[in-house]
Amino acid sequence: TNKERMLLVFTEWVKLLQRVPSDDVKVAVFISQMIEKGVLSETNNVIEFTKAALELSVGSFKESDPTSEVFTATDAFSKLIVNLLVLQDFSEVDRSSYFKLIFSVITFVFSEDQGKTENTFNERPYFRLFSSLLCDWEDISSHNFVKVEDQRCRAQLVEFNKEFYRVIASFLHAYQPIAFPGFSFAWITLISHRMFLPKMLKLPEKAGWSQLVLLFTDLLKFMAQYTKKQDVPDAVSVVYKGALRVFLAVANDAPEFLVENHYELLNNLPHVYMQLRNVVLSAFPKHVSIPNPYNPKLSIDTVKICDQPPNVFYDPVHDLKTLKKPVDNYLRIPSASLSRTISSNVFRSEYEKDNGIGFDTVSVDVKLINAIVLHVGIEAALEKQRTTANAVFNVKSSYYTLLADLLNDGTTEVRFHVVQAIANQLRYPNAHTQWFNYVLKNFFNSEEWGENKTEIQEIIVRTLLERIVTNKPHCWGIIVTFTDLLKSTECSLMDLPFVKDVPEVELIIKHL
Amino acid sequence: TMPAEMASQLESSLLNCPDSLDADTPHLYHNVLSLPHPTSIFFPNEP
Amino acid sequence: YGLSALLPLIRREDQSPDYDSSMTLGIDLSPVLHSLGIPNNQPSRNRVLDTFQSPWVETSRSEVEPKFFVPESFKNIPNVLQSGERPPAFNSVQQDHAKISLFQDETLFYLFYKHPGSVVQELTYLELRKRNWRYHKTLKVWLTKDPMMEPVVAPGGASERGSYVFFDPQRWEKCQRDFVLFYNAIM
Repeated sequence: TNKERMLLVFTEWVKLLQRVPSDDVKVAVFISQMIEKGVLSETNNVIEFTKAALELSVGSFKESDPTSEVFTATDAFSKLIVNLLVLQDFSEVDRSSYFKLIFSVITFVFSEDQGKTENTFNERPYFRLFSSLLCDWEDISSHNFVKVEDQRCRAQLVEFNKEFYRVIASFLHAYQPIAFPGFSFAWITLISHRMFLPKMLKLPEKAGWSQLVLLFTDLLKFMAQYTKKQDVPDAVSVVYKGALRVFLAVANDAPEFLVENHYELLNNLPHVYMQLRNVVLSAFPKHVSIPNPYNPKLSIDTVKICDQPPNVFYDPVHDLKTLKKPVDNYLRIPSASLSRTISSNVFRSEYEKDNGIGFDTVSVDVKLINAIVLHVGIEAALEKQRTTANAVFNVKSSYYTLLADLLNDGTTEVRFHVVQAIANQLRYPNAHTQWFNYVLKNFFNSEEWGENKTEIQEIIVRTLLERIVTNKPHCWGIIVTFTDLLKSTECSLMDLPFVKDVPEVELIIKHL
Repeated sequence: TMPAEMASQLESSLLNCPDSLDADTPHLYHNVLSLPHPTSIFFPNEP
Repeated sequence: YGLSALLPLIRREDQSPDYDSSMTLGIDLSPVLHSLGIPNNQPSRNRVLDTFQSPWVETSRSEVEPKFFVPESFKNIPNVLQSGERPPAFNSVQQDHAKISLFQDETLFYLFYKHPGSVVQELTYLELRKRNWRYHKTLKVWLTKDPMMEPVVAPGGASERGSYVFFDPQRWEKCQRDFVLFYNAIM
């Protein structure tokens, strides 16, 4: 049968690779003959061959003695794919479509295998295939494909390179844990693979960032969905540990990724993961020197780097939905009616369950609130650069009053999420941290809340405190803001009724 | 709550979790530097 | 939404039922960072993702090969060790002895540890012995006498105490140690 003939060709390929080095001319000759003889002449043949080769590789893994080389066929298949991408003439079909076709077939076989074997599904040969693909591609692509002699081909491959990773990223999104829980641990290992993650982080013009955010979001959503407050399933707890370690590695190597994507990442980070939230928010760009936040003489307004607004990769304005116009109009010319429109449209249409500290459901659109707060902060920092600091460090500025109105008109729940969103911007010294520090301090001391003052103060103290009582890291902006409140002559934290009511908290604050 | 089937697949994935050996660079062709030779049992027997 | 919501986190007695504290309050990250190769809670100069073995310590049992590039000028160098066009091979203890003596100590150690059960392991053993290194059977490391110190032989003559230079294959360096050497332990 056709399938048998293809398996024969693939087996010959496997044997060849064991006998000669992969850059031997015989390897190229083999590929050339495969093409000449029409083994892969049509789409159907490509599909059938891919299916056969993968099924044989997976089968051979399952049947091999576990102490021997179990991935021989899988590794050979990986090398075949890379050779096909490099050596073929792509004048009629483009490389990207060809690659996607192969990957689609792999996905089909994978998904069938998963469906058939369910709990006995073994992710390892599929993991190995993707891992080896990444390694083999790295080998051929290093130094701008210098190993490829044909200059025209080389130029095409250089052009194609980022597409290679983007295709893999898009398929990884399809393989996410919620879709294929039996592949979860392999998946997390793949998104953090040494030949994938650093590459995606460093693609020119941040070309890999959107997809990385999507993949991290897939991970966070999975964890969010299945992290119960009590009784976290062991496997989910292991997932969390792995995720934490990956985020720490990213914070070390590419903190700017976390800095610029904090908004999107936090939108999907379960509230209960307080330490992980701090890991994301305490990232700061390399080469930025951070003054000691515990220095009692520190004044945020004298920190020079607070002139710089942080980069924000994804503009939250895209998430403002119907409130974009009202918000932007309000910032230009504040009005009570615009403010009312904004305040009344931050609610969800139905309750959603949430894992919060102290709450189980959410009736406000938290993502929308986060978007509003960050957008206002971005605009305030821009305004400061365009005009003067006084334009925004001013309790009468529209930037300030928009947020103040949200608190004034909002329910307790709204107030909480607005303050949380503000706290999310108290990060390393930058223009946003400085402005939101100003906002929060003024909110704390303001007399405009009337009988709601105590509640708002308590929410502010709770929000800051919860980010300090965790194990490190702690955000610079949170420490500085909390210190400012502690030093405040206008209001002593220790005298506040809600602090006195909770002796444990009183003790902590006294200690701080 | 995680459906039982999903939980069991997740567990199975945990059990089969790929390790650093699975993620290592593939080398199908091994260039033999020298022939096999019976060496002392005290020598290390793994590279 | 107030402070009392934090009580289950901070109150010791209440800690177990309500929240998984390893995720809320979190843990001391120093050992985790250490396992990643990030020392002292400071950002490391090394890019740890480039050699990342696995998200979990438990599955990071071995190093993984990072990306690297071998320039063409490093490959296919003709007539290395007078071997003509083909790359040098060590297939005969008698014939290839001479080539082995051209290598530095570190190269010999590399070949010894890298190619178990082979002619080259045997050849490097013989050559290192010629250079007054001795192989310790249980420690599985090579050592030689520190020339600055004479060892003291124990009464009975089964061992001596002295200063030796060891080659540590894990750290890939020579290091000096005081040591009690049993003669039947070396070869």
